[in-house]
Amino acid sequence: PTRIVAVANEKGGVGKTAMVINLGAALVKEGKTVLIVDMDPQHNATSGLGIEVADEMASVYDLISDEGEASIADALFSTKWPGLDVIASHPDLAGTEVELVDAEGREDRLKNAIQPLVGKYDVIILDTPPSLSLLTINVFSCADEVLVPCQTQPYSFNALTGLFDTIGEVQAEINPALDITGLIPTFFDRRLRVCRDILERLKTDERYKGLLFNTIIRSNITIAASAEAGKPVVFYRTSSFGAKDYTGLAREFLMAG
Amino acid sequence: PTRIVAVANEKGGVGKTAMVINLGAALVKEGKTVLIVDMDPQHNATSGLGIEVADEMASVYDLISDEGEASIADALFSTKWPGLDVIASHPDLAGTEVELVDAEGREDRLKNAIQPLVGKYDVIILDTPPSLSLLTINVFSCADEVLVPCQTQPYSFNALTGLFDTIGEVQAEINPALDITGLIPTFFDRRLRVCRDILERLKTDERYKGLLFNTIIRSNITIAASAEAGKPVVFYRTSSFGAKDYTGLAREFLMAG
Ligand SMILES: Nc1ncnc2c1ncn2[C@@H]1O[C@H](COP(=O)(O)OP(=O)(O)OP(=O)(O)O)[C@@H](O)[C@H]1O
Ligand SMILES: Nc1ncnc2c1ncn2[C@@H]1O[C@H](COP(=O)(O)OP(=O)(O)OP(=O)(O)O)[C@@H](O)[C@H]1O
Ligand SMILES: [Mg+2]
Ligand SMILES: [Mg+2]
Repeated sequence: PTRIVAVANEKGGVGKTAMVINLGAALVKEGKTVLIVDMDPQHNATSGLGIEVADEMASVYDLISDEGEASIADALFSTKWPGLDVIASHPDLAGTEVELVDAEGREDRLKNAIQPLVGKYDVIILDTPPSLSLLTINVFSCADEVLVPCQTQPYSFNALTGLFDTIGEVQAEINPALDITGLIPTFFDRRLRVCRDILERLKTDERYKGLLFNTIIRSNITIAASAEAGKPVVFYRTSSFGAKDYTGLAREFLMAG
Repeated sequence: PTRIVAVANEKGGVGKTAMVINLGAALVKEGKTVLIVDMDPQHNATSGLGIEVADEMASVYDLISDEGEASIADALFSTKWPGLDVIASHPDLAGTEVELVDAEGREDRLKNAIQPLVGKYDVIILDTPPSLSLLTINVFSCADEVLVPCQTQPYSFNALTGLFDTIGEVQAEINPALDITGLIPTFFDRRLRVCRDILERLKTDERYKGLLFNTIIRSNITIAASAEAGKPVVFYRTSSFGAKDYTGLAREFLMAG
């Protein structure tokens, strides 16, 4: 069966897109087939995988909005790495919150749109924007699991409360099957007291300690350089810490399934 | 006259809140009076200045929503540092996009709300969430100037196009006086090729080079540590790179006025 996984945290810049791209690619290296759905209007997961976002191209916007014309096949792009496909995003996606405010089943648009693809991939990974708005709710409505990257910095730790509240509301009202599979520390640098402090808080806080993955994503310049190269780090430089950390995450994710 | 300055970039985690807090504090050290308005529902500028966000407290949400009851005096908090005040944010702010979708003058709510305070401070600095939604449009409607922190990473550089487009639309339709005062590179580490590459692109790109400030905010662990301590870096450790960079930014900002 296909595992449908959201990657979310309202805090900006915590490594959501990096996790979507690099976990996706690492799973492909482990022999899985992966579809990435980019639900962030900033479309960094789309461009980060080498797919150029043009004004007129088909995207997930077409699949969830009332004005959309394209089919799922139009919005589905293959990447250079066999087994790794993407449903592209587009800046127009930013208008959905207002466009769908009175629409029927506004939360379930994405779930209905990607239904035909469930079963065709081992894993579907959904990127989210840094907010808890309708786009993120759509993602939570169709996902079975959530992975939460938590930058080892105070603002990111503080953002977990709001995220867990929102997930609780979604479980109660829209998708009871939604489950938080894990919390993954990111941007960890063991030389920095701030990072060690936040990691310690994650390990001891009653709300989070049971969800904490063993894998820690370290702060790593190769991850940033790979994003500039438009390649996942496991295909960019396999010997780097970034590639090692994301390979470890892929394996722990598969064990947790 | 009061300078009203928005700090904005749709990309998450580029140092918007760090700039609001640290520029604000550095201006106070230069003898100015500063009001910070926190328009991000994540309320990091509010908590980052040591003000605890509680469920029932008054906030900017009360000032811009139809359901709000509090007055501006209720939502205005002084910080430990004389001359530095804050209009607090609150998680309820996240609901404004939907609540105000059909409301009269939805873009001008903040402008009208803070009108009584214009003239009472030398500078008013507005923090924004990582999106180009109604909250950010409200900020652009009441500001005269925009400072754009640009993390020296590819996704942040790519986000400038969308931001400049949105600012252009606001200038055409809502606030012709709005002006981009400057672009400030953040998280700069001269050892990293990615950072040097992006800085070079900022310096040579026709759209941005004329707006680029001389001040560069370096990647600096003291800035992160000061955020954990709930203090601006210029009051946390004056000898740090972070304090030096933000003091330089305050002086360049005052010269550009
Ligand atoms: N472990 C890491 N080490 C170093 N740099 C990283 C790491 N993970 C991501 N980055 C870089 O840091 C920046 C922020 O990461 P990213 O854009 O993935 O975060 P995000 O949570 O998706 O941001 P947003 O909230 O804007 O969607 C990017 O430039 C990315 O390349
Ligand atoms: N120059 C810097 N060097 C090191 N750390 C920094 C620097 N500036 C900010 N930080 C830290 O990096 C993280 C991201 O910065 P910040 O939260 O200010 O960005 P933001 O753009 O406001 O994010 P959001 O998009 O979520 O509002 C924070 O934990 C902050 O303390
Ligand atoms: Mg992202
Ligand atoms: Mg912020």
